[in-house]
Amino acid sequence: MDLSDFERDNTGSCRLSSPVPEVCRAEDCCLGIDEAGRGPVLGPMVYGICFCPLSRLGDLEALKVADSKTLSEAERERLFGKLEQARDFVGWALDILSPNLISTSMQRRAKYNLNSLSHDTAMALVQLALDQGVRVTQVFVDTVGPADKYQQKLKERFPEVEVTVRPKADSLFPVVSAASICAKVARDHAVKRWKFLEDLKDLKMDYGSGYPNDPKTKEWLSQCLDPVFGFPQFVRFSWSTAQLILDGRAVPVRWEDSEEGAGGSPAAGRGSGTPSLLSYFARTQAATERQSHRFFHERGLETVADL
Amino acid sequence: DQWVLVAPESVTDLPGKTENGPVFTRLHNPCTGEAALYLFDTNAQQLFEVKAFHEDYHSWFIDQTVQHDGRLLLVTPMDPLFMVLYYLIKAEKEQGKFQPLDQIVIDADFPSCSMLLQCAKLKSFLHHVTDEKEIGNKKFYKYNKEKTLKWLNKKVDQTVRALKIGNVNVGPRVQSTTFISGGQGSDVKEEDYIRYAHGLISEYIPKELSEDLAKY
Amino acid sequence: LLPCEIRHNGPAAVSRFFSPAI
Repeated sequence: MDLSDFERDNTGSCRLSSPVPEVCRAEDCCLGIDEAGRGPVLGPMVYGICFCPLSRLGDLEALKVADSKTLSEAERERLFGKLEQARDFVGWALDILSPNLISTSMQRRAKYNLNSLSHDTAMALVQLALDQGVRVTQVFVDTVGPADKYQQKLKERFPEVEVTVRPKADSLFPVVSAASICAKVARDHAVKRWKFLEDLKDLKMDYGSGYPNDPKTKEWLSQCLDPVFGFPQFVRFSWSTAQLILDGRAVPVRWEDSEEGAGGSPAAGRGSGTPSLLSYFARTQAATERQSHRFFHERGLETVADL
Repeated sequence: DQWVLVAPESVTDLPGKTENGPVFTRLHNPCTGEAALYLFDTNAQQLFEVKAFHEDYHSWFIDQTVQHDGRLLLVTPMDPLFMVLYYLIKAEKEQGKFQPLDQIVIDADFPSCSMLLQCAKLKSFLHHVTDEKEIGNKKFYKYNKEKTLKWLNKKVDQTVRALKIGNVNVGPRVQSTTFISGGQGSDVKEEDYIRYAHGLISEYIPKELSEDLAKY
Repeated sequence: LLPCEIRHNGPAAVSRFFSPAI
């Protein structure tokens, strides 16, 4: 799996895909979607799809791409190798979403939450397969948020496709298990080969599992914290684990859309309320304050009384 | 402590050795009556007003430091006659007689106002706003309202010219200063320029004088 | 000039996290 593009620039997203087997263009196919790295506070989240002709599902099952959660990293690598060897009838594609992209999406003014990001990424991968000529007739995917809403969304987007949204889909449907393998292997590689843009000096890379409830991960977060800049971009700033540490130990930072009256949220935090439209037009002025000539206040210029 | 400031290079010119470098000082703002910050250059040859570009939610990175105060200070030359005018008017109200300048420009709240008298050309321009008498080698001054209004009128005319050259929006429409339109629009009249310029000049003179200037 | 208010005066590891770009 060649992640060199993402290794070079791990600030955005990166798409990878296998060549499309000819048989997937000629026959009806089923497609599975799964994700890797949803829960951790560190590293990217990866969405993966895997597809094969309906007629070859038995062959896919024979590869024994079981529930990937029970497998070790080495076992996942081995299974991915098997999928690669089955390239005459199995195709895959991945979207790697960097922690920076996740953080900025969740924290920008028009909030783009993780579920929406997940849905859109999944749908974009299905569309990619269709655009590449894969004859997708069935899609299987695990639930992300309310199952019925996700199913409806997918059905509206792909009316010609039979969509099945089911909890634990990776243990029910081999094509989802296969997608899970691809996604997890990609995340494993991305994390292992992560290039920190920041100069972290002597910081040890012993961050544990990367999950928020791992004490080693929390300790590492505390150690790598910069009071002004927060964390390296390896960290998902939008995770409450990260925000709590910033709350306690970073300097207060206020943005234009910070919550009204708040003392100031830390580097990562922003208010969630929608600001009044009026707030964009006028700065509040004390009743006794004399307003200067429009030349000055239109340009944001004011008299200085003190340095 | 540090601030970010844009000023003409001449502010920090040091001709020869001198201990009288540029000085920030608080003076009486002739319009508001409150303290405001001004700058005298080396040897107080020139007066500058200090304004700040100030929007909410800004800070600075300066090299390897962070500065909370996100203002950008701007220093621009200012005619010291505006500052002296306040004291001339005050002296006229209180005494109504000819006095030496160093007895007119006195302020217990702002003792550095005496530095205004060092400004180059101040004395040669005082006649625009005063009547003068010379007794022996000493000059005596008295505020002249009519002369002052004539001088201020010239200031307004100069300001109108500058507004036109600078294509400043003086019309009634509210428009973003970063919006570049083809022109002022057909609804802008000469009166709008004069009204705008009067308003700008009024930022530098007492309210009563501004009202008189408006009538003039 | 930053688009946020940082309530602190003091050292900041600017060059560790930012590189200038034109």
